[in-house]
Amino acid sequence: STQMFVDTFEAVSEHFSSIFRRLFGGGKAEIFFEDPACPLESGIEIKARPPGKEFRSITLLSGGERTMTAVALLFAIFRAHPAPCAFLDEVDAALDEDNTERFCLMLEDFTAESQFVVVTHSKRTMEKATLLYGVTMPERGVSRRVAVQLEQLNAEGQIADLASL
Amino acid sequence: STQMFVDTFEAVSEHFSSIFRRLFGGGKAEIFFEDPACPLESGIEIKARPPGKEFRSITLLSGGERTMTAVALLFAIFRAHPAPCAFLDEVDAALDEDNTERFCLMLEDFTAESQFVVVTHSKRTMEKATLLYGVTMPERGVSRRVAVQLEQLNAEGQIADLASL
Amino acid sequence: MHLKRLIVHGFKSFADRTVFDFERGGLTCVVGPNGCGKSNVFEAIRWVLGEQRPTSLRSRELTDVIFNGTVRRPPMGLCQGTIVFDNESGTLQTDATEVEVTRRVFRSGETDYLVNGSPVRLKDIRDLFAGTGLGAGGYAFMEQGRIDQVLASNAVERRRVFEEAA
Amino acid sequence: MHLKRLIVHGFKSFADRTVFDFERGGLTCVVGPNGCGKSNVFEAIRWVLGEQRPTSLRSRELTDVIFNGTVRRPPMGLCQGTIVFDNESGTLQTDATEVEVTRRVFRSGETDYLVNGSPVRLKDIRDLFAGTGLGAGGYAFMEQGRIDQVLASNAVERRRVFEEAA
Ligand SMILES: Nc1ncnc2c1ncn2[C@@H]1O[C@H](COP(=O)(O)OP(=O)(O)OP(=O)(O)O)[C@@H](O)[C@H]1O
Ligand SMILES: Nc1ncnc2c1ncn2[C@@H]1O[C@H](COP(=O)(O)OP(=O)(O)OP(=O)(O)O)[C@@H](O)[C@H]1O
Ligand SMILES: [Mg+2]
Ligand SMILES: [Mg+2]
Repeated sequence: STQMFVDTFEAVSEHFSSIFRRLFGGGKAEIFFEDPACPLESGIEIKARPPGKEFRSITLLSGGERTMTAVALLFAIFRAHPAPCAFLDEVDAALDEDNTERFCLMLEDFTAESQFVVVTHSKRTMEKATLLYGVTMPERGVSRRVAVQLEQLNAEGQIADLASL
Repeated sequence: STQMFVDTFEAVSEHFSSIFRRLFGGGKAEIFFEDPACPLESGIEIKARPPGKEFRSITLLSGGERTMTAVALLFAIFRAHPAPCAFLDEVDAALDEDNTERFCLMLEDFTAESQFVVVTHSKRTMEKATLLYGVTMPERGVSRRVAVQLEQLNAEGQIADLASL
Repeated sequence: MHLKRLIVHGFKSFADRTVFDFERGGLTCVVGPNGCGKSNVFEAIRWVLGEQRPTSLRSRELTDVIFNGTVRRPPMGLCQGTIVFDNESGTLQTDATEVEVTRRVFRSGETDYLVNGSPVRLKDIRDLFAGTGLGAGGYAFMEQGRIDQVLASNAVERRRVFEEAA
Repeated sequence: MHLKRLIVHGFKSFADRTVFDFERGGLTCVVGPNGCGKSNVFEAIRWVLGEQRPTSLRSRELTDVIFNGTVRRPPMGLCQGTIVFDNESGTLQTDATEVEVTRRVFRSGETDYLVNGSPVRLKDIRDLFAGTGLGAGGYAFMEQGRIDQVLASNAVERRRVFEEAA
């Protein structure tokens, strides 16, 4: 069981490094045990450097870079140990358009193995959806679900004509 | 000096209630001392209800509602005790388009009394700027400042042609 | 196995019985203005699957999730959620090829669980979803604003995040 | 009083001397891709005005803010920032109508402050900006991701946030 934990960790570590490179279009990142001799008690260290930059503490990463690194780790866990369905609530909030695009492309790949349900305000993420649900409040304080077509969303990803739904 | 603290608090409390109503287009919110008898030690309570909704714990508010409520409190402090300049880093990250619009309109008003410098990824906020600075990295890892015209930004608020700057 | 359907009735802002059908595979996006109920949908799923900590549902008590009224509607006395899974792949610890999980909570605080119509205990729900990442606090759920905690600021905390996953 | 100009040289990703001119009043927006230096600009301002806690600058030690190189450029030995304020309104605790604040830090950790060319202590910087909301940790600065903490989850913590402001 220690072995199983170490094996899972190894798998996650490997996926993390390659998923990071894919999300950032380069660079390098790894996770490892602070004390490899005691995997069951040791803390876990993360090193990450976006392309063209030097290794420095991950605390110095920008908001968007932290999100991308965290997403790489989360998806590494998904790859090592797939969940049948996954639920992500506004994970793309801090991402600019280019990072959102890379995030979405990777999300598309992962949907081959698992079902993903994602809450987002980003039009670019919505464009990748195979199914779109709108949640609105035509009566104040009471939620209602509506099915939405991509064409009903305006340039900013908002449901352009709520009254028509 | 206790009196000064209480007076400032009263002013902030008053501004908070009206700024909240303005940001939400209605509803009601207030801040008050848990124990009005001991203002110097008492904790501070916040009650807020967006329009059409009932009063409930502010922990139940949505991400965007929390941001709008926090912004109302921050701006109430600015109104009671103006700072000559203020620096806001991506406070609009969780806001949808309508809330972003109301936030920006209020920001415009406050710029009459103070200078505001705001980091944002939102095109709508950028459209309200009187001065736009871009920060990019043409050489990886080295920041460079560029002056940006609104016309140079694409539909998603990104600098459309970095090479031209 | 995959998620087929979610039905919520009386959960937070979902005063009316609301059904979400999901497709096998693919990417489903949930969109809409601030404060309209998107995160409530995800919390409903976690709640049905056995989430017991009110703070994880942005609440102080478990009964806070029952629709508690608007200016035009009175509070409700009951909150109910149902999730239907396709279990053809046998991922869930049961022989059933379709698994329907239901949870209810009343104003009294009394809560009950049903699987395919039969009353079960919270423990049975947890055993059913063990190893899928879908249990309460599982790695299949990334709550709003929490992505940053995946890079928890100290090595020991990071390990805790990791152990939950592995 | 208002901010006129910021000059950074060697602060974090600003390896080259970079000048930002600000207009009296109005709204200045700082835009650009992730990781390009926008938050670094705000941190530079807080640092010049006396921010002493490395964690508030996303760092472990104060020397972490010195540009420490890329694959193509070596690390620098010195980090310098200058802010120029217009003080016609007399808001700052000084007779000068224009106030130029400079801070430098060396690899050794040695740091110094200058106001209008004269060396001063950190305490003098703090006194100069007292009551303006602009000192380190002041309410005029809202850092990335921190807006939520304004609604701090418990009443006592909320008070602390408030006291800093008032
Ligand atoms: N028990 C309840 N009864 C009725 N309404 C509730 C209850 N609990 C929470 N709510 C309401 O649900 C709303 C929050 O919904 P939710 O968090 O799902 O919004 P959201 O769509 O995720 O928005 P955002 O985009 O801002 O994150 C709040 O306005 C809150 O008042
Ligand atoms: N001492 C240093 N020397 C060189 N680069 C540094 C140093 N400290 C931090 N950096 C770099 O600065 C970058 C972070 O910049 P910053 O936080 O300003 O980005 P940002 O524009 O705010 O992005 P976002 O939109 O994602 O918030 C990181 O990539 C980091 O590697
Ligand atoms: Mg939400
Ligand atoms: Mg930033």
